[in-house]
Amino acid sequence: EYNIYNHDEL
Amino acid sequence: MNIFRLSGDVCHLIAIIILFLKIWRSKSCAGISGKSQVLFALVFTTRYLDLFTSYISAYNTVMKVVYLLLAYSTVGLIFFRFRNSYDSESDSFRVEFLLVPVAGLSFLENYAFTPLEILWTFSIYLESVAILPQLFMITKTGEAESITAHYLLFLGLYRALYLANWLWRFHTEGFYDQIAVVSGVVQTIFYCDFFYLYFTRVLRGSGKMSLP
Repeated sequence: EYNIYNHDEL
Repeated sequence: MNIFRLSGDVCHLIAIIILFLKIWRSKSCAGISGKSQVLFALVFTTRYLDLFTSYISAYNTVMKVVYLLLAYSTVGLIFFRFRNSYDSESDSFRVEFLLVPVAGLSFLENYAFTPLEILWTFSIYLESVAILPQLFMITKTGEAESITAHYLLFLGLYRALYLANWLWRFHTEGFYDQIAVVSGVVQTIFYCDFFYLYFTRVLRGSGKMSLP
């Protein structure tokens, strides 16, 4: 499940 | 990482570089909204605080630093080095009408009520409206140099490509970042009118893009 808090996008 | 996101980041970088070089080489920021550039610098500042808290990849870190450096350099050119060419008369958009709602919404609608997360949310909402002072200035002056139009084209393309990236990530990994997607759609919609003008006028080689 993608952890929404570590925003990996710029 | 996927091709949509990578090309989106490349478009974003191209846009920022086009603008910086335009101001630097023409030694003038005529027709450029300083307010939009300040808002973009604020977007990057509030979004990239995680530079100090989490490491994602060398690419991610390098791009964030490059965006921040170019954004603040551009603001510096507009408000300091070439401030006598800054057309503050035409750059009259009331940014408080953007900042207050965006700040309020980021406290109401976010993923977590933590400082970093609220600042990230603020930056996402702010980015979707940050170009409005620039678009407003162009409608007010009634024209834009074609280099400014190219800048706006790449800036608009970047988030449109991110929409494709989010579709792709939803389809391949079930990723869905609602705040970013909804804001990205709003942001891209603001460019639609400009895209139409760009492809019907600027590409006709009329040099300047004059609005109807």
